[in-house]
Amino acid sequence: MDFSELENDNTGRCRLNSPVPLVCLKEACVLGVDEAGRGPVLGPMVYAICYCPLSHLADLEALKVADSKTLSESERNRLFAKMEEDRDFVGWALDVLSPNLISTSMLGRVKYNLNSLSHDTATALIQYALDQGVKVSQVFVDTVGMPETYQKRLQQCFPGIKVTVKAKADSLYSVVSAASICAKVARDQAVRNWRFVERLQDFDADYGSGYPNDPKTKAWLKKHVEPVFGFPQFVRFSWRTAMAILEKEAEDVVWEDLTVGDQESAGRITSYFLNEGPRTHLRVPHRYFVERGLESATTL
Amino acid sequence: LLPCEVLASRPAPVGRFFTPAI
Amino acid sequence: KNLYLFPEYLKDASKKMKHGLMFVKLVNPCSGEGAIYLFDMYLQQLFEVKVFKEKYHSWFINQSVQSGGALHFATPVDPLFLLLHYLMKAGKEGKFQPLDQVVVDDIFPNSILLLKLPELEKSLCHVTEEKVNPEITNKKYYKYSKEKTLKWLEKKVNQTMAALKTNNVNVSARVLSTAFFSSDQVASDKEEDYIRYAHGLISEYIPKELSDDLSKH
Repeated sequence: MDFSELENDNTGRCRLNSPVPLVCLKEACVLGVDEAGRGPVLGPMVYAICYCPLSHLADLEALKVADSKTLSESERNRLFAKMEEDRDFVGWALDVLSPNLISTSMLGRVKYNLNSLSHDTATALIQYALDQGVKVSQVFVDTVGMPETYQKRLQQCFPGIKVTVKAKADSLYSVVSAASICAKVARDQAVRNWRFVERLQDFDADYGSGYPNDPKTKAWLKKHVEPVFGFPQFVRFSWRTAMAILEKEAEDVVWEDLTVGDQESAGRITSYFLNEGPRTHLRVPHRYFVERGLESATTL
Repeated sequence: LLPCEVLASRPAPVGRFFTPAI
Repeated sequence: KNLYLFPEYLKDASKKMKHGLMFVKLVNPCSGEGAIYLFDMYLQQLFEVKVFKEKYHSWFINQSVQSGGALHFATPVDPLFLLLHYLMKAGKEGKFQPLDQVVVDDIFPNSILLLKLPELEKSLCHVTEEKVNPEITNKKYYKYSKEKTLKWLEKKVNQTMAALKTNNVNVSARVLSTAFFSSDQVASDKEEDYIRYAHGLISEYIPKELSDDLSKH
């Protein structure tokens, strides 16, 4: 997989895809969706689709693709290489969602939670396949949230396609297993080749599994927290583990929208017009200065 | 100028996290 | 750490002269309280210091973070505004006095530095009646003149209005709908807005009683 785009800029999202096999443009295809890296506090999350014609489903199954979680990294890489060899009937595409994108989505003023981000990414990948001319007739998805709600939503987006959302779909349907392998292989490679934009001091590359309950990962987070800037962008700031460390180790930061409704020491502007009892009023400066946030300097 | 207030005045490794651009 | 924004030419002042740039506390002629001013002793110019201050800001200054986010500006100010404060006070005595007796301030002793500005003496005729004592080698005596001051301030207001227009500063007191007003009325309303706004800005530099007189004028 060519990750040069992600290596240049790992702050957003990045799409990778295989060429679309010719047979997929002619015959009805089955498409599987899965993800990798949902739980870790470090690194990107990857969504992947994998598709092949119904007539070649048995060939895909013959590759002995299984739930990627049960395979070792080397087994996954081997299987992915085999899929690549069989690219005349198997196609794939994936979206790499950077930890920075996950954090800014979840922590934005308008909240964009992880489930919505996941649903939208999966929908976009299915649409991508359709836009490339793949004759998708069936879609199988490993569930994120309630399977019934998710299935209904996806079915509404793709009315001409039979959509099945099921828990543990990666162990039930070989296209989902194949997508699972693509996603995991991609995440492993993205994490292995991660380019830290920050020039970190005393950088330790051994961060454990990246999962929040891994003591090694927790120790790595505590070691690499900077009191003003927090963590490197490899870390998902929106994860509770990360936020807890920031609350304890980092400097407090105040934003204007957190203090809406606060009264300033000079009082609300209406107090100059309403009878609010005896009070020493400061002279209100001319609006030219008020509008620009300017006042006379009285101390150095 | 930051759009928030860091409630401290102290050394900070600005150069390690930010690259200035004009 | 504090951040200051100065005109480029002020760089010379500190290089070419010891104590070329001096921050001093002088009287704010509007409030009567102290405010920070900057003397360029090299070019012999006075600057007022304004602060941009909004809540919830910090600075990155080199390799440090500084809470507060204040930015200080130095901009030229007409020293006659400050002198006016003392002239008006002395004028209540009804006598002609030399400047060095007028500009005496125990609270802001650095006010005497105003007398070092050479251009100031030339502009005194805008706000005072002047007498010369031939017996004491042409020593000059001054008395505050309200009529002259109002005429001078009127010019200031006109200059300010011109500057507001040039700089497209929004001076409207209200949102106008051109659907309901004739263009003549819109134009005259706008002119009134400019006068009101400019008067308000000039009032930031003069005592309230003078501002009220200027408004009537």
